[in-house]
This record gives sequence, structure tokens and C-alpha cells, in this order.
Amino acid sequence: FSTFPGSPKWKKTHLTYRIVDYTQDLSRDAVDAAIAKALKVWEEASPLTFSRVHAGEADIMISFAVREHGDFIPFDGPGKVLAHAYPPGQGIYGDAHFDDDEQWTEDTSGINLFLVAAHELGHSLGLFHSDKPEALMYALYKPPTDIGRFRLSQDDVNGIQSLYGPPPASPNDSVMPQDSNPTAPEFPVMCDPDLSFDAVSTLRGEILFFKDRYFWRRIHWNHKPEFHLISTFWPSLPPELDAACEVNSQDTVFIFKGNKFWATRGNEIQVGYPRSIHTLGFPPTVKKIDAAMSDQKEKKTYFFVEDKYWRFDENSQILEQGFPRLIADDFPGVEPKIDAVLEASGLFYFFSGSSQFEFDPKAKMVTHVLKSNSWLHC
Amino acid sequence: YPLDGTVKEDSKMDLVQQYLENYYNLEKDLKQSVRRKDSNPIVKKIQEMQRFLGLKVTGRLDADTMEVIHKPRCGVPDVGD
Repeated sequence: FSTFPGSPKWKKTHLTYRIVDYTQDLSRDAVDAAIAKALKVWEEASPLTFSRVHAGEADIMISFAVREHGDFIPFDGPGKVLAHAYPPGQGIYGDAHFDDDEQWTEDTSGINLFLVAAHELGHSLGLFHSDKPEALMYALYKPPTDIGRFRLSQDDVNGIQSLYGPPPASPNDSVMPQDSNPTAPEFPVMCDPDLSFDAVSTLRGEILFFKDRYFWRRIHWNHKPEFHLISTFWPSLPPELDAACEVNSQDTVFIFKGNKFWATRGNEIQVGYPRSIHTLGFPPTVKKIDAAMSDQKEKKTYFFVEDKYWRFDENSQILEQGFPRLIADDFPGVEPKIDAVLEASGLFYFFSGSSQFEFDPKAKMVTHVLKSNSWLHC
Repeated sequence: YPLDGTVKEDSKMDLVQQYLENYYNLEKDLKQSVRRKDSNPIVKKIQEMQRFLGLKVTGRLDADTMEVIHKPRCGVPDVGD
């Protein structure tokens, strides 16, 4: 999926729409129903809700027109361009225009109005085109064989939820993208008080919080963390990571899952990875890493595994003698099992479930206990 | 009839250039000199379009590519501002 440049989105989740005029190809009821059904597609996959107004200005103004129709982007007669729409915003922005030189139908004998409307309203909500042929937001008109069984693809769901998040949890959640599996986890909710993380790492001044197939990206100049699929930046990485840490001196983030680890510079996975974690010197009894953190000053990288930890010397590139040591001995107050760990401003932040322990290595004590998602401005 | 052929080739190039301008940000003020379909900017844009729409990336106006250009679609661009 993609969003318009600058990712414009509505600052509210309840939007109004108005059907300004109608095509002669269909009854008014049929047009009303097609538009309502198209909006429902997006309602079911996001926190957005829509209500119809019959006069005045609405957020989304829907109209039919031919050739030049007042926005300097004329339609082109039958075929080719079917419709266009504008990204969220005031005035013409958010509006959707349909070319009335097309033959609009309720089935696929002509151009199916519901399908094109669902696509155009995706633009009105902030989605740009997708390069996935199975996605609703794919640029070319591709009516499914059975229009009655239309479902958003996972790509469409990921797109709308990258802008607005998932629908509020409701017992009868009905949106299950057509290519998802029923056991697929729900989308993580950023300010869920019970939110825990799989891994946390800095990356060139940003902080990444990994969860399931997604990650939040906290950028210092942007108060609102971005929400992305891991696969958008690192297609070869698996979901549900175990650990991640940045070694500044190498401008590299090391990412761990199971007995493998990857090295990435920005979003470039380095050649020769993944490698086995045992190439770092871990004994065969270590099956996976729970959390990892690199102390830039000391040039030491800490690896946490269940109730113990190892320390890796970045200069000699070997695990130090005298390890593993018990976490409880050297980090009193930090309760295993640790999900993730982050070093910031000389303090260590241990994430365990929905709790986060701020640890001062000089004072050798926990100085604060916070919610795990406190970094996400919740 | 080379003249006839040229006319057909020209209208094909018009169509392609229009498509690339509308949806792939091809600069509208392209000089005549780069109008040839083997000019670099055009080839690059054809490849960008083929990649985005899931076609075989050849950089040439092969039959599949020409077929897609005629298909009904949304008027919103595929890339760019």
C-alpha cells in the first residue's frame, strides 16, 4: 500500500459524506446503497465512521460528471479513466468524482459502482495506489468474479490502519481480510495499557518498538509515532522478533529471532546474514535471545536469556569470560523474563510485559517503573 | 506505407507519453528529442510503470504493456505528488 505524499489523513474519525448528484444509469437507491456499502468496507477495517448529509458541505462530496467538470482534470469519455478522488482535506479535498460517460451498474456487466466507489473512497481517506494486483487500491479496474463476496485484502487493511489504527475492539469484529488466517493476531493497539513489545532498538537516532508483524517508529521531530509493517522496510525479516540492538560504532542494528540473527544498515540487510547466534560464542543450550542492548560508551553489548545475561566486547568481538551472570545479581529489581531492553541517556530500560523498569547502572537500582508504551506518548 | 506506419507509431507514442505524464510523473515539458521510445527517461518511466502494475519489466512497449495502458483505471496518479 502507499499513502499520498506527506500522508495526509483526517484529524477526526467521524466523517460526513454527501451524494451531490446522480448518474442516470442507476436508480437513486442503487447509488445510495453502493456508496453506503463502499463506506462500510472501510468502517469495518478502521475506527472511521460516516454519516450522510443531504445539503451543504460534507467532508466527502460525491458527484458524477463528464469531461471538464471544474477541477482542471477533465474526464475522457467512455473507458480509460473511470473516476478520481482527492486526499483528505478541506474543500475539494476528500471529494470523489465519477465519470458519467461510463456505464455504471450494480453487477459487473458494466463498471461496478460499489467497487470503484470503495477504491475512490480509499483515496478520500488518504490511501494512494497499491502495487498489489489483489488490493482494492490497485490502480486498474479488476472486478472480482463474485462481487458479492468482496473483501478487503490484507494490504488494504494494513494501509488504512497505518493511517487510523484498527477498529475499536468489538466482540463481533467482522473484518478479517480475505487472505488472513483466523488465528492471525489482532493489530496491536499503541496505547493499550497491556501492550508489551517483542524487541526495542534505536536506529540512527530513532527508536523502534517491534510487536508481532509491526513496529512503531518514534522519530524525535514527530510527536506521533509511525506504525509500519516490518516487511515494509525489511521484507526478509520474520515477524515476532526476539531482540534487537544498535551498535552505533558499526551503524548497524542486529536483529534476533530464534537461533538466527541479521545485521541491517538502515533498511539494508547485510550480505551473509542471517547467521547462527552460536557464531557469537553462545553455548548450544542457548536457543534464543530474549533481549539485547549495546552500551555505546562501554562498547559492550548485553544479551539477556531467561534469568541470566552475557556481555559481548565490541572491541575484541567475543563474549567476555565470567558470563553468564544472574540478572538479579547485577540488575536488582529487574524481574525476568525480559522482553526487550533499551539504553538511553546512560540509563537502561528493561521491558517486561506491560511494565518497564528504568535502571540506573551507576546507582545499581531501579529508579522508575513505567508502562511499556510510555515512549509512545500514551 | 512508412508514412502511415509513422502516424500509427506517433499516436501510440502520444498515448504512452500521456499515460506516463498522467500517472508516472513524466515531465510534461519533455523536449521533442526525448520523444523516441528508446530515450532514457521514457524507458525508465515505462519500466517504473511495468514494475508498479506487476508487468514484466522490459522497458519496451510490448503487447502486455499496451494492453494495460488501454485498460479502465482510476484517474489518480500511481506515483509522485
